[in-house]
Amino acid sequence: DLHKRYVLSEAHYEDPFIKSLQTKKEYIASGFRADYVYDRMLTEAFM
Amino acid sequence: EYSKEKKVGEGTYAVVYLGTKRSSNRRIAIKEIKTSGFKDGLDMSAIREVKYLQEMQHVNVIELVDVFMAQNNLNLVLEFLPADLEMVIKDTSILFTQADIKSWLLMTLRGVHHCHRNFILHRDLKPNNLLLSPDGQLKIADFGLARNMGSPQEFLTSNVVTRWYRAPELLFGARHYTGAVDMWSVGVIFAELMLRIPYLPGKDDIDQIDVTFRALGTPTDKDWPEISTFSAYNKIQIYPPPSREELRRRFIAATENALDLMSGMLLMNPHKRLDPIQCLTSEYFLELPEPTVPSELP
Amino acid sequence: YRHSTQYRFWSFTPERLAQIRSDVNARVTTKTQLDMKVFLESHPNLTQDELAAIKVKAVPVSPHEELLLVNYFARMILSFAGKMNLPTEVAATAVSFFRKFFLSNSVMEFPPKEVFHTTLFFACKSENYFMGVESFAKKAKTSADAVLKHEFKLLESLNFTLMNHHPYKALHGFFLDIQNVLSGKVDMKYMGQVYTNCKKSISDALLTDAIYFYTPPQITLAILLTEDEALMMRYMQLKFNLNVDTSSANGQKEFKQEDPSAINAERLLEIIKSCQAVIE
Repeated sequence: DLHKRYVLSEAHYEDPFIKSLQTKKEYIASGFRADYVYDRMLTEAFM
Repeated sequence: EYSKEKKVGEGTYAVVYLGTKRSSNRRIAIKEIKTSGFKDGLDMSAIREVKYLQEMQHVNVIELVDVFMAQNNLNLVLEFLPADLEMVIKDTSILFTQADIKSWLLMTLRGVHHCHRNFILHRDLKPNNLLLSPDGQLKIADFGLARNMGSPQEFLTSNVVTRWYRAPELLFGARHYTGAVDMWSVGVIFAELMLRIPYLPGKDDIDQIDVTFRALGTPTDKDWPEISTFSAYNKIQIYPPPSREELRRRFIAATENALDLMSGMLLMNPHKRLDPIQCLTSEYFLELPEPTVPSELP
Repeated sequence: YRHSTQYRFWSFTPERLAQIRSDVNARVTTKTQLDMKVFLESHPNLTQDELAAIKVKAVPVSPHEELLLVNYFARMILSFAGKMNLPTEVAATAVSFFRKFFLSNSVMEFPPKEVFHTTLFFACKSENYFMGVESFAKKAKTSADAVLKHEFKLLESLNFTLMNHHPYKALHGFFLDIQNVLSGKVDMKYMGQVYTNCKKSISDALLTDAIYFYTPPQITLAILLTEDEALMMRYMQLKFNLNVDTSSANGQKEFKQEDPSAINAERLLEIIKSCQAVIE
């Protein structure tokens, strides 16, 4: 499908677990990306 | 169904044979996984190859034709790919053009994009894992170090990717990295295609950090927030990033867009490093020369 | 998902799945009876009591008994993985491997107890949760040999397909999308509770045949429907342009589709409800 069945809108997500990781130094330095996590979960939901 | 005609290689956990698939008379390669002597049962590399190759069918990813057991050995039947990019780069009798380089880079990025959209990290991209088929197609191979993109709370090992192609976050021991580590490797391969010699050939892991920063500048907290939290960071030499002029001199045949693309793949901060889609849609692939048609590649 | 091995090799209709199980059972029953015949012929001087006992006891299990036995041990895998503190996805993969193993092998040839640890250990390796076989065997109070004994047979029975898409990630995805679609209308604290309950229900669903009949997202939505029908229906209406037409004659809630190009929401709802029935 060319049209994903979801819109990734990080601003709407209240995800305490992911948000806590985003603030950890070793996550930031590693290049951790919350939007990659969200994209993966949404893909699994709409595959 | 399969014959093993000639042994062509032996690695730590597998022996590779050339052979034929009888029903179609198709040339194939058979990777026979050694099973004796592994105290923990089937080797992780074999499990990874099987697990991830089974899920992908893409022209720029090596095809897993079949898997079977024989004499208590696991056999992976793979498509026959007689050459790889390392051979081409090293063989100075082969002249190749900017259009050729663009074609190989395009196929590599398509293959990496397919892996990443399946949330699979390759984690060992380098020229001799980019194999070439008789019709010129470039295919990503050797998924022995591949893994699913980590679940958020997972700790990934940083001891992956062959040293010269290893991203700075890995050199610093990062445990929560992303597909950006593959993009770094592709950036180094791109540089090597243009230079025809390895771009960042470190002698050991420490030297690799020094070679990398000497060539591309030492990152600071400003352009890579929290980098100073890596313990190894405090012991390194500070080098200035190269000027655009210096880059031009180093890559004399590269166009401005080529330099932009390469620099984008070699951005120190993994957050900002280009992802496969940004690379595939970059100006570099829209400007002349057009990428060489695979069947006409050297 | 259609390219995934989970869809291509491991999705069945209920009829097909029943057929697979009875074929396995029939194959091994025949073999067992043959073995029995050979045994009796090579032991001519058995007493009447012994012959009577064999006649009563040495009876092959039925497909239904096999299924009960396999599901019993599959449930044990989940609880055992919990005790070993294995991650949820590793436990789920072990259950998946274990149940798939017995779609091509019978408990009469491979005692489930013997395959139990092998699937757990192999799931750890496959899900990058690697631990050495010695330390695994110690934790599992078994021997390394016992753990490795059927590893090849397991890999072969899995048709060399190891990638699992479990509904947990889909649950996380819907958890996010619901916040987007129902933005401002959901109480996050409540959503957290719904999420936790659904996660537990997903683990139970892995023990049912729903995983062979439906996709991970469908299973997730079925579990969400059970957990909170009102929330789920609101989400469906807004997400899939369902408008609830309450004017219909028999008072049943009918759903009419506005944007036909989108997912066929009525069809989806039917599938989710039938999935819900299987899980329950």
